[in-house]
Amino acid sequence: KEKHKILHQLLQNSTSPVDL
Amino acid sequence: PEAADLRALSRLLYDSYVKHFPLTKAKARAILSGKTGDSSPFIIHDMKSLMDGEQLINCKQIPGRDQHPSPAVLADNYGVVAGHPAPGYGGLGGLSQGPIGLSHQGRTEGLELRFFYSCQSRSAEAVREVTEFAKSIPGFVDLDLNDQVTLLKYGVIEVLTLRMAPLMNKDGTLMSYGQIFMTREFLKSLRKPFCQMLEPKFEFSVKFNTLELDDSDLALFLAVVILSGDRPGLLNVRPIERLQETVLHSLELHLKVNHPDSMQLFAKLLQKMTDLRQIVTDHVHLIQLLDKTEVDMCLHPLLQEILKDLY
Repeated sequence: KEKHKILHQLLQNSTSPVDL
Repeated sequence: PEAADLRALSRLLYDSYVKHFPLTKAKARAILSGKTGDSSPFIIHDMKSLMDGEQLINCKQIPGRDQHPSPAVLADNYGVVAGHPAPGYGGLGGLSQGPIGLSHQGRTEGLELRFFYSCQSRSAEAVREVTEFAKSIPGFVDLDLNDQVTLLKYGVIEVLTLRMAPLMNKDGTLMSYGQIFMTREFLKSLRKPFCQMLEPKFEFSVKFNTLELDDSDLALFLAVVILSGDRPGLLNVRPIERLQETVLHSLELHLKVNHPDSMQLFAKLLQKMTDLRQIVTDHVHLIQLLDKTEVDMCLHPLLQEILKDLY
């Protein structure tokens, strides 16, 4: 999970703007 | 009843595609063929025009859309729209910093590098858009979360490559929500290995565009690509294959109705998936080469995640 932290975030947060 | 379900699925995926990828093929082709009235794109064909077009490259807003878009509503081409560098990724300058204070050679080299960083930022944003599209595929979010990650990790660059095709013709590509047209010759004139990055996409796109797919066809095809059950490391393949089978049926039916005179279009389209995998493999190797050879190379954290241990 740590290896793909941002992908996990993108998949789980539908609206929050992930820090890109 | 089954055909009605399949049509409903194609409609749902098309609506999601339009929602998440605002620069559709229809819009891109209108721009490329000069059918948008007086709003023709700014042409970048050399370093000077690249410098002149920096402001446009930097623009994150879709022309003619909401003047105050939310951070989540950004356009969709896999081009050059600078994002905000994430922590640990900045430091080398976004396009907004400008080339001031560099020698002429430094200016153009700096510009090349900044252009590359802009491409990365835009790609990261495009990954987010593809993720949202994937989540809208019925059944996708019910898959094992680790498998969702794997499908995105392996599928997203293929999808981004497909998303580029409508923006390209044999002479160049649209970027920045269609505000810029960058010539193929200019991209080929960049120093190695930057000049090698887009040329295979042009070759693929010119051939792919002869299939004359429209946005509704593409929406289904993107979903098929995402739902590939043979990605390495998948934990539970069967539900993915079942989902893909349904979308494949929907695509086959849709192509028959939408392209009644195009023989074997479904088969021709499926064959493109092999080409796509090769393009992505070569692309990943180029990025890995850049990572090793460029002193100032800094990969976007999201792209690092995707590229790590990928092929």
